[in-house]
Amino acid sequence: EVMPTLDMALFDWTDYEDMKPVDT
Amino acid sequence: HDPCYYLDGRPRHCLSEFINAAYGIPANASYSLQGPDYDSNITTLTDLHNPHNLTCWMAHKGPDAGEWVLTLPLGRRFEVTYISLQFCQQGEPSDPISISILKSMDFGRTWRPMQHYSSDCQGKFGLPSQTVAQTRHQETEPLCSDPRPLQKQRGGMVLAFSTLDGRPSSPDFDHSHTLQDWVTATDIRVVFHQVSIEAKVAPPSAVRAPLALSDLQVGGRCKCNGHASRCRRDDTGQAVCICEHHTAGPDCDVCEDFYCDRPWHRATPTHPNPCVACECNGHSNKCRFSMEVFQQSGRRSGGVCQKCRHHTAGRHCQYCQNGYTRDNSKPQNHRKACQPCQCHPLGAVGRWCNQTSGQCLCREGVTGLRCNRCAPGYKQGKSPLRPCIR
Repeated sequence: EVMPTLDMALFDWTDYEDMKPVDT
Repeated sequence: HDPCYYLDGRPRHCLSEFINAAYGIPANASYSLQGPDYDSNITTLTDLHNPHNLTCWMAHKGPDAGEWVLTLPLGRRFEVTYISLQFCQQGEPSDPISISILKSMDFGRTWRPMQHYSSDCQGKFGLPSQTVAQTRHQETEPLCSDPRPLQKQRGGMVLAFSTLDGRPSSPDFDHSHTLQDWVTATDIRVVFHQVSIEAKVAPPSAVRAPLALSDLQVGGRCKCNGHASRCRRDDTGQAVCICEHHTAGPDCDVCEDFYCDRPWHRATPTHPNPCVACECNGHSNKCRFSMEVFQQSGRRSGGVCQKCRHHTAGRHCQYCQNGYTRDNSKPQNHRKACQPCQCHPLGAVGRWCNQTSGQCLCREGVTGLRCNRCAPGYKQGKSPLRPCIR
């Protein structure tokens, strides 16, 4: 089974803006 | 064809030309009976010797008293094979001759005798008269011998000193560090000693034959340690070895930059001992020699590459730096052989990966070479702190 890659857009960045990669 | 290499390119022991190292070099003379008196730049002793048109040189104050000294700065290290003195007189001199030949290895700072000549070796130099060194320990000590009978040549008499004659190790010269050292000189000095009292009171009927020199030769080779077949005068007039085998230095006595994987060695007929390049896989052009590494490798390789480029590291630039992994689709010497790890910013702990496999260190529930997928039994969550949840 090929697992889907982590989708950065699905993360809730509300409390983690400082962790958010620049290109997402 | 370069004598320092076989036709197939393998290195071989080579020798610089045998030359008269004294040719064209002005000699200095000093006379020291009543304080030093100098003549410098005497060129007639070392010019082209023409037996039909001799120029005879003797000290200003007369040859039969006091001590006069001729010094010949060769300008570089030579391996001297012989030193010959050509005198102007045709017959044996009536006065006793006492001559010493000395050498300097440090451009005239210190001197050591190589040979004494006297008809009274014991009285003049405290040495027995002998022409052969009795032991290997004695072979780098000056011997004393009677110069007579002098060899007669057209134009005068010749006194020739051969540096290796009578030295037990001379057949094994290429492997004898002692003898190689013995024949090495930067300067040659010839001292004509004061004649004995007995000679001075010799009956006036004796025919006085003033000691006069017409030629001084120093036969030898530039000291290139078996790594050059040519020795040329540079712009300043100094003779320099044209070094081969990736050696460098005025005597080819060090390894060229980057060719320091093994310690420098003199070439011998059986072992040319070329300097060997460091193996840096094309990622560096600087390296240093480490004796410790050399010993640990079984005396095979001691080069340590420095300033590895293209994100490589290690003694041979054979690894990838932290944060980079080997791209096995490219050869090791490719400038892009190491590529960034590309670890997922959330799925991986840090940006470091295994340098050979590229595997990043994944968080719990995360999998994949780049830690960019959720492991079986996990799904993507919303929290960037726990990217995959059960």
